[in-house]
Amino acid sequence: TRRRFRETFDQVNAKFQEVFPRLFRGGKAVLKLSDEDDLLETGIDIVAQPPGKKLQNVTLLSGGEKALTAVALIFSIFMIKPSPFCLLDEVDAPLDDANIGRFNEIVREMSEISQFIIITHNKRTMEIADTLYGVTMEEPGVSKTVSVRINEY
Amino acid sequence: TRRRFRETFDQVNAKFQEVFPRLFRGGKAVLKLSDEDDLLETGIDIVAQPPGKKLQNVTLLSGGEKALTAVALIFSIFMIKPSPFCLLDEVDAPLDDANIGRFNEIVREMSEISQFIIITHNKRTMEIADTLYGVTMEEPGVSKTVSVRINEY
Amino acid sequence: MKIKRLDIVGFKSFVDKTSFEFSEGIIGVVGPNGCGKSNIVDAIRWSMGEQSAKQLRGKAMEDVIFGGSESRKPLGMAEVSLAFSNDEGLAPAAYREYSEIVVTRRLYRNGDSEYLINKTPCRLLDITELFMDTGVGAKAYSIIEQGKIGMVLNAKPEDRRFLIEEAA
Amino acid sequence: MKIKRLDIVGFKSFVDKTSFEFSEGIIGVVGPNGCGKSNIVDAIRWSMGEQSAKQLRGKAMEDVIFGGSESRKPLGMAEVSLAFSNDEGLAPAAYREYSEIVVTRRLYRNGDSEYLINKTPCRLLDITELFMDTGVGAKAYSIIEQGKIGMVLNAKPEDRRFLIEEAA
Ligand SMILES: Nc1ncnc2c1ncn2[C@@H]1O[C@H](COP(=O)(O)OP(=O)(O)OP(=O)(O)O)[C@@H](O)[C@H]1O
Ligand SMILES: Nc1ncnc2c1ncn2[C@@H]1O[C@H](COP(=O)(O)OP(=O)(O)OP(=O)(O)O)[C@@H](O)[C@H]1O
Ligand SMILES: [Mg+2]
Ligand SMILES: [Mg+2]
Repeated sequence: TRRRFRETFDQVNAKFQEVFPRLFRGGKAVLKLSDEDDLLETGIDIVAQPPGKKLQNVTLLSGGEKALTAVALIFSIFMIKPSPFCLLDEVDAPLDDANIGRFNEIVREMSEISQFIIITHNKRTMEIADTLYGVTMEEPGVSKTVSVRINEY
Repeated sequence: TRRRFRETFDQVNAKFQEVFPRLFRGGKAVLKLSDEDDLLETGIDIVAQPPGKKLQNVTLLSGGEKALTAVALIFSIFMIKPSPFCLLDEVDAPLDDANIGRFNEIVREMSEISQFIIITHNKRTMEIADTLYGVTMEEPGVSKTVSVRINEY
Repeated sequence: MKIKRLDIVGFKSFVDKTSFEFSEGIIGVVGPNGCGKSNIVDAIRWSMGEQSAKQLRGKAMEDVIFGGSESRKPLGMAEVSLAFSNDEGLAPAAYREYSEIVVTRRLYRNGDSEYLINKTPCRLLDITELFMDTGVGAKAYSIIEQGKIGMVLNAKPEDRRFLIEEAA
Repeated sequence: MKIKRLDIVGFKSFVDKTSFEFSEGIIGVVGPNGCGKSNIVDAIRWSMGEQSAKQLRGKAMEDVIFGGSESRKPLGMAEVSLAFSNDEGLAPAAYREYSEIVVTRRLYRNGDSEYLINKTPCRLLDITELFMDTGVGAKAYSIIEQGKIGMVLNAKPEDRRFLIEEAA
């Protein structure tokens, strides 16, 4: 399992170095093992540098930059070992319009492999849905749903 | 100070019971001291019930409901003991359009007493600003601002 | 194995039986604050065997049973079913002849639990093993809950390794 | 006492001197992710005497000094000034004859700090006392940082009492 962890880590790391600049339209990021000699206990550090900015502690990144970096990592793992479905609950909340556009583009690509279910309040994100489930509470405390098929396959 | 804590608590509690139904368009909420006999150490419990729903643990509330309940409490404290300014950084992020409308209404009222500085990505919230500061980074890593005066006094 | 359908009744704010078809393509879920969107995510986690009420925003597991509203009485049971399609024959040996595999979980207010696979009673262990074998169990990176995306960057480096471990 | 103006130079992403007029009415701050909006909030907290780098998203206080970009070299000092108007004569006795009170904080990369009130060097204590006396110090409920609104409800009941204590 030590070898499997190392292999998976390297694959995810390679993907992460690809996905981050796609979401940030530039810049670079990499994962680092905090203890290369102890694969059973080592932690994983994230090093991220948005385009044009100097490399600094990830803690100094903005709310939107942190969310987008986390999305880059999650999606990288997903691309290496896809699940049948991926549920994202308001992940786009801290993102501005430009970043939501790039986020949606990658989700579209990944939805060829797996089923994506995205909860959102954002109109731009709603636009990439093929089916929209509207959840309502006309009767207070009682949830109902209405589904709208947008695209036919 | 035990008496001042009790007085402030009671005033804030009365305000909270007023502000919550304004933000939620109904429902009720109240603050409870976890230990009435120990005013120096007691914690403060929040009991909140959105309109039409049954009273349950606040942990079960939705992301938007939790944020709005927290806003109701913060604003209640603010109304009892205003600060010269109030800084809100993307507080409206989890709120839907209807709740943002009521949130903005209360901010407008409170801005008569204190200066409100609101960071937002939301177009509806931008509409209540009298001055808009646009922050940009044309030169990567270097912040610049442009200010637009919307309303004259 | 693809997910076909989710059926919810008596779970949190889904009082009446509600079915979600997992149709082709991207599914968007929308609606006002508090209408029940995140409760759908909780229902999926719960059907996969979630044992921690805290992970479902509750204090006790009983909190997931519909507790009533101003117009409805509380219910005595919560039930969620997750249906998988087995068109590609990828299911574990025991279920190979089924074209559909339905996992059902019930919780009664007295604390009793029931677990079923294709309407046959089974143990929680059978359900978690089925999810493991079909690759659906990797919740850590396939379910990102509301407000939790920030935890990836704020986590201690040691706490982040489970993301790689789940994929390994 | 009303705030009139905030001047930032060398603090985080505000390399060049930037002034914010606190004009009448509601001030909205907008811009894309990472452009510097929350850094303005950090600058205000820092000018009020914030001693914890972690509260400003840094590891060490040196992190607030502009660290460079692809087009600019790092700077050696960060400086933030907060100007109050004293038109209503509400300032503490020592400053009563001033129409404006300006609090300035500087940090040099070698770790040296300077604090000034109306360009006169003073101690950090004088600044925090001034903020206390003018009622500006109540940060707990007058500054809500990004992502922090959730903490009000998720906090333990004992951790919530400081909100009332600050107002009492
Ligand atoms: N056992 C239960 N019985 C009845 N109602 C419940 C139960 N558990 C949770 N709820 C209700 O469900 C609502 C929360 O739903 P949910 O979190 O799904 O909202 P949401 O659509 O995600 O909203 P948001 O957009 O604010 O995130 C709360 O109002 C809560 O009171
Ligand atoms: N000492 C420093 N030197 C240079 N740049 C810095 C420094 N400290 C922080 N930054 C940069 O400031 C940016 C963050 O700015 P800020 O948090 O204000 O963004 P924001 O406008 O609030 O964005 P969002 O909408 O995503 O919340 C980061 O990209 C970070 O790299
Ligand atoms: Mg939700
Ligand atoms: Mg920010």
